[in-house]
Amino acid sequence: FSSASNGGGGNPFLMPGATVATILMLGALHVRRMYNDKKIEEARERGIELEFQPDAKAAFMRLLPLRPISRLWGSMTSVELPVWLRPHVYRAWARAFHSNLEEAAFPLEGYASLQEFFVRTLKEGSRPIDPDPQCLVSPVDGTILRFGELKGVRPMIDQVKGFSYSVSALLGASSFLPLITEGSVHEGSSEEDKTPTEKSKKTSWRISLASPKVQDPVSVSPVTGLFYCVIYLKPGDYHRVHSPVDWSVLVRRHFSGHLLPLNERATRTISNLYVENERVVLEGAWQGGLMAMAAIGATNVGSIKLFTEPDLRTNQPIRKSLHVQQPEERIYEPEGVGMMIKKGNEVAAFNMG
Amino acid sequence: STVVLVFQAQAPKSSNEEDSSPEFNFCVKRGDRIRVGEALGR
Repeated sequence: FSSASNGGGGNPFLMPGATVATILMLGALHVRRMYNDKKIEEARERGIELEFQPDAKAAFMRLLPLRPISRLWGSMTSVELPVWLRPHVYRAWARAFHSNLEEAAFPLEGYASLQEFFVRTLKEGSRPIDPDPQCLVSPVDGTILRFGELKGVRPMIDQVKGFSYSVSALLGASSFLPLITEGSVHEGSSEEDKTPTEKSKKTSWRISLASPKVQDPVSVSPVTGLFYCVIYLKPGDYHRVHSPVDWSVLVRRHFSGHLLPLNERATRTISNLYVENERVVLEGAWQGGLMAMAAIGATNVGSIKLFTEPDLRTNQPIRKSLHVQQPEERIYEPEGVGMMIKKGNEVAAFNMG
Repeated sequence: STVVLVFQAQAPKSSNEEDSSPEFNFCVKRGDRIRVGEALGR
């Protein structure tokens, strides 16, 4: 501006013209995005599900250095804000992403950075846990994407209509499938004095193929009575993960994968999202049998902190090729018993960067 | 971010039953907003 106005030889209209053009272009893109979102919402209300349709933008996403971008985003959001600025920033975030500030456990001035605010705890009593022992509760705030019963020897879950991924790829190569279902569900008379939870914990441990080094299979048949539920957390949602039931966590697997976005557009256009993205899988047993929970990160929320294992580090700079996805696995001691977690207890938290 | 739950839900079998039957009913539907602690199913 100053060099142009000082007669330095430049076009005085170039900078303001370029600025106006950029603003108009961004505005047009935003309007187009809102229009597309509205069409998708209307289609959903009519019961129409849009099919998997990869496009050039999705292909381009895979070329981006998403991990460094995610880590940079984390660095930016961890900057400590002046106390006077904090309420304004967090109110703006809450307004943009529909967060309920009334639930935050502490005054807004108490959260030093946006990252700290993002992983905030809630006031006591904000999330009552359904006490029915037969009830499995949601581990997170979010939107139900998909749920149902899994069948067959290689059960698949739909990422979106037209594209599905295997449960074994999501949880780990030998998890759950195939399960031993003959002659091992119930023990003899010595087990009768144990509680149902203790029985199913021990027998489920024996029938789980979580890791080849854990046990030897006796016989194999297709899995039965297996269910799933996929829950999406929007940026404004409470981002801590709680236990859905009383259970014993026996194994933890950490997949260092990509950090592709997980929004609706991405699920419709990018294949293998949930089985390629960085994620932490907890596997164990509850009174109904086997239980597994996969917490999957995304570009803007790239790290997963496990309260059961505070030293676990996620969203690290990756030097090796990500082509071969081998999880890092840890068996919780004591082996065969694992770590007991009560329903409703905090298990993990997602965070930025 | 996304959370995927995969779980078995076998009812305990009684002495006169050969196999335990899967018994789990979801009480949500697609698109529902849900919060921590609310029932997914029983």
